Formats: sequence, C-alpha cells, structure tokens
Amino acid sequence: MFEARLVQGNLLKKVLESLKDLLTEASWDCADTGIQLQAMDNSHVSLVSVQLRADGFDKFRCDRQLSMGMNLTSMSKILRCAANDDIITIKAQDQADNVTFVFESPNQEKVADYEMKLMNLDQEHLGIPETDYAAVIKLPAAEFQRIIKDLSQFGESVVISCTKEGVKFSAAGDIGVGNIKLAQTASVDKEEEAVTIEMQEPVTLTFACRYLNMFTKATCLAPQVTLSMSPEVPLVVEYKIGDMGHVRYYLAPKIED
Amino acid sequence: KVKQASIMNFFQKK
Repeated sequence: MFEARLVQGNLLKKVLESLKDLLTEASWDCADTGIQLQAMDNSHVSLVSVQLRADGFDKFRCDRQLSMGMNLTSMSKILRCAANDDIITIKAQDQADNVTFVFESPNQEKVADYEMKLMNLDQEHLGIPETDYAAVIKLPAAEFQRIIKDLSQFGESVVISCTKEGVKFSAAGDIGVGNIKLAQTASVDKEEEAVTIEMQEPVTLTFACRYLNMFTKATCLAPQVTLSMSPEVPLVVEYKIGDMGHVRYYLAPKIED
Repeated sequence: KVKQASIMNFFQKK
C-alpha cells in the first residue's frame, strides 16, 4: 500500500508544471524515505531529478518500494483539476496497474478522485557524481526567467560567465548581441531578492536557450534559483520545493566541435 | 562551431 497526503497540494501542481514540457513520461520511485523521479528528456541533453521527502508530507505510507510509471501529460491534466488550496492524496495498491489522486477542499465539502493507468517504463537511471562546483550562483528565480526569456530573442545559445566581479549572461544572433551582468548584491531588504556568488575559479559555459526556458517553468516553485557550474560539466539549475525537496535540472553544455 | 553535448557523456548508467 502506498499513500501520500499533502495539505499544500499546490506544491505538487507546480512540480508537474515544471516537468511536463520537458518530459512526456517518467517513473515516480516510492520508498519509505519519500518519492523520487529521475528522467532524461527525449534528446538526452538534460536530466531532471525530483525529490519529495516523506517527512514533507502530512501523511506518508509506503509498505514496499514501488515504481509508478506515468504519462506526465495525463498526470498534469489530472492535477489541473485540483484547486490551489486542495489537499492532495496519491494512493496505489502494491503491484497495482493504476494510481488514484484524491482532491479534498480545505473544508472537506468537495472531494474528487481521479484514477489513472500506470505504465511499464523501462527507464535508465544515471549516477550523478558528487561535484564541488567552481561557481555557485543564487539569484531570484523570476530574474533568471526574465534573463533567459530576453536573451532567447537573440540566439539559440546563452553564454554564462562567472567571475569574481559577477555573473554575465550573453547571447548573439542575426539581430545583434545582448549582455546582462549581475553583480553580487551589497545589501537587500529581503533575502529572496539577493544575488550571491560563491566562486572558486572563473567559469564560462554555453547552453541551449530552449532547455533553460523549459527549466524556468519551475519559477513558480521557489523565490530563488541556484545555478552550479564547473568547466566542461553539466549546469545544475535547482529550485527548492518548499522545505520538502527539490527539482534539479542538469544541462549538458555546448562544446567546441 | 559549438555542438550540443549529450548528458550521457557526463553521467554513467547505473
């Protein structure tokens, strides 16, 4: 028996919004520690990793490990039927071929349940090595979304360059060149408005706008986003899911041919 | 000329 109840059901709605453009199907791996998902996009350019810890749920029961393969487009359609303040419960029997989503209004006067077929997905899992990144940049998630959206007009790629002076995002194309520089904030009223840079060595990498734009669908999840970079390794773009976990996107860089 | 790398060039299959 698997059952997970989340009073703050809108967190799950937001997680799905942040995955559905990048992934069409994926497996949710459930254990007594929580729920995890790891999947590559169809082109194998990026990898998404989601963690939802058991202690972040209001009720969590998982008698035996199970992997629930789901069509994320369908899951997203179902979660769109939940109101933002609904309590969401996910339920499945052991070795079941379907999963049930229950949405309760806060006053319990409306209860809806939706059943969805599970899929048998033979998904490859990749081992992500522990890495000490050369540069870790934290910035407001909305600011990052705006930068990527603005620079996407210029070309297919964004160059992210981090030095001790700050971080620079650049794009070039037929209409011209765009550069956006962010310095570390000296002082801010609110922590979530801060730009902070921890840098061991300068690093410059080139990434596809298309993927960065899809990652920014997670902007609704968290006030801040963390970018971790090292020379010639994938970029990590991380959004926290409340205090119960995270969505991490790994994006392979564009490299000199 | 830059070329898009695959994520599988960096992370090994488990």
